[in-house]
Amino acid sequence: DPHLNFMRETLGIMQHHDAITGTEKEKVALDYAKRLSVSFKACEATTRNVLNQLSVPASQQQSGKYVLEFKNCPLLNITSCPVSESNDRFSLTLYNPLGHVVSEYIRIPVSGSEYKIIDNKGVELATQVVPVPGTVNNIKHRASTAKYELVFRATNIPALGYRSYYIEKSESSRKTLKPQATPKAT
Amino acid sequence: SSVTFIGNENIKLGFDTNGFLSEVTADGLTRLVTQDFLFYEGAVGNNAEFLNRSSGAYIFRPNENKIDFSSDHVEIEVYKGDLVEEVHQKFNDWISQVVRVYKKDSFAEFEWLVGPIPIDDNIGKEVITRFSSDIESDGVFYTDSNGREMIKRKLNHRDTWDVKINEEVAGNYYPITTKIDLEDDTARMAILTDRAQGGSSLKDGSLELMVHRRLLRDDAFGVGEALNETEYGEGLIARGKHHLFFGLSKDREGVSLKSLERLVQLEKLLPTWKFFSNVENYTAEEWR
Repeated sequence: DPHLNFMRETLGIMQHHDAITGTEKEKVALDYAKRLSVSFKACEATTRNVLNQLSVPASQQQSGKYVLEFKNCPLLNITSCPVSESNDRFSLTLYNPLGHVVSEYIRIPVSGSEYKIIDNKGVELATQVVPVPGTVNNIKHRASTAKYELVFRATNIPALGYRSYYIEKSESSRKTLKPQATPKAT
Repeated sequence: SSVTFIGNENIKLGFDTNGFLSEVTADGLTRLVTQDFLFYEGAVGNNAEFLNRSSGAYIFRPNENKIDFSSDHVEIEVYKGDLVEEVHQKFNDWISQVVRVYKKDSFAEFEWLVGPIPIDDNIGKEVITRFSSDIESDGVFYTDSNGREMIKRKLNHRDTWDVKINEEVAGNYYPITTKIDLEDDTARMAILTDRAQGGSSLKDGSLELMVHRRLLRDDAFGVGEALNETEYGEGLIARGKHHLFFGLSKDREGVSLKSLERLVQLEKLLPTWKFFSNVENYTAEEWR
């Protein structure tokens, strides 16, 4: 509840007419952004616990063997995600908040140019890698090592349910394209 | 040296030799559709006079409706694969865009990146993206009301009183929270937004949306500071997406473009939540 309450309180503040329309002072806008960021972080703990309860068999939960850290990447909208950029193997879990089955094209910032994606049934999916545009405002102002975006189509994600994917950098990509620096977590 | 195409069997986009979007083919229709980034110069007024206030956080008021093109030539790079085809466009040092069509979609995605807006010339700027087509919309366009009912708008007109529009741009701007569209008897064009933006249709067949603004004067409505956003030194960069739908305005085998827009709107505004896990120590089999 403390985690959820911080988000509840923040969303209450966000109902103010200045927050809705953007007519607040700049420093207030920064404070709004900070509050939202802290509340998402707080709720991350809740979603992580729930996903582990759903995905790890009850018999294994005590041992903690298969318990995973489910992390949000809040800067995914500007093509930045420390987990996918710096790990050769990572998994992606998609939760569908809608009341119907959806299929969605997914884009993940990555440092290599060749990846293999396996779905929860063990089937290897078609992938495509596209370079991140090299424009001035994109390079200078993003703290990210991602040179590419990995694209795939996630199909039939159940209504109010989830589907997970295992993503692995290919051997050749691992040798030739090591990230130059660790992405900043800010 | 010739038109560059990206697309799939549902929708195809053509880009002219200057790098601008020039045509769209969908539903068997090929029409001239152009897209460009422009900016209005923000009005600098005398805040003591109510009708002469500066453009600011509360009000959008271009200086004598003056509008400038961001570029007359766009550098482009084209990437085509099995899942997505993309054109990366660079309009200038502070505006760029990726236009993409995924293999199974029947709409195009425009991911724009604008900023930091330069102000060395001491002019506040309000940047728009404008899609122009030959659709004969007769001054009528539709804007949404918080994702619910679409509301009919007519240029220089109000339904319940005789209006005299003193500001022909700002006086025709409306809030767009998710969608703006227009159509004639044959064709239809709609744009979905990923956030609330100001928008309008100032000419037949044309839709515009304001994507970013940087202003140097307070508009004296209460905030007490200019919408300049210099906290991080040189102004903010905004990045977002528009989804362009184009096709027949009538039903296609019982399915209308409008119903597709409605479904995509829901899926774009409420996409899947993404959770990443480090599985360096697991093989794919162990992970399963």
